[in-house]
Amino acid sequence: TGVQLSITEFYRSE
Amino acid sequence: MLELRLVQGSLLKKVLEAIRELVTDANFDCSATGFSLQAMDSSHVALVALLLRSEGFEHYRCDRNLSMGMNLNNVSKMLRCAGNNDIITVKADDGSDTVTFMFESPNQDKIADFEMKLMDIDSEHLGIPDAEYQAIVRMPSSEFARICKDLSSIGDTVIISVTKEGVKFSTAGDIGTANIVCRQNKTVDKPEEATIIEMQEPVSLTFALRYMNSFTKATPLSETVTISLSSDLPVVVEYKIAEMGYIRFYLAPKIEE
Repeated sequence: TGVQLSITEFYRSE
Repeated sequence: MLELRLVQGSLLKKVLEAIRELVTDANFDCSATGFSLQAMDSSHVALVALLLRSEGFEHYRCDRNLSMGMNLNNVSKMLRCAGNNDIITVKADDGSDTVTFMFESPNQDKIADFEMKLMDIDSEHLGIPDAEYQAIVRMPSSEFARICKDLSSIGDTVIISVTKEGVKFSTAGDIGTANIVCRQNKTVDKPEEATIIEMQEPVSLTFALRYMNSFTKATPLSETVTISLSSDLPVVVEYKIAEMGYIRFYLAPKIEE
């Protein structure tokens, strides 16, 4: 049910 | 040279139990600020950020910034050998490929040294900017754990909706559906039993219950949990660690196909 987004779609590598 | 002495050693044991299900290997970073960790689960859906501030340790010596790669199951094996009332000291020499955990019983009649091999971990460090959240819910951590456990026996995902009425946790599965509404409740005997909802605007997001349940392993660390929600951000589930810092779990939402 639904598509699981990834954390890396929200936060960038430092 | 690194030497961190934590009188309340049980805190470190609880921290490991809180994160080891989510993350297998991680770098523990030591700096003048404190002892910290940031790691994602293997599928990069969830992230854990831990901070134990230097002021919270009885003794904190960190001559230079140090990153120590550890297998969390192995750390947990070591820390389970410490008594709940033991004082724990973490020691490492510069350039060493081992870390030593020292356990002292409260009356100093038993002292144990456990040396563990470090490992090289190539991990990504993400920048997490401060954000304004549409809704922030603070509630008893045991209540949140109970809700996640109960809902996961019905469905795989939870919809968390915050409105003026309160916070609603909903799920659906093959056998049926479930909705649990918690209303704001400030009139309780103890502040830690309160449910407090700060809402800028209504928000509703869907998350995998498997991860939420894993976050609730941090329940023994804090009597309350704070859930911060915004429609364009991962949810933040935060457990404050008294006097020392926090453990924050970030979970990316699920969206409609």
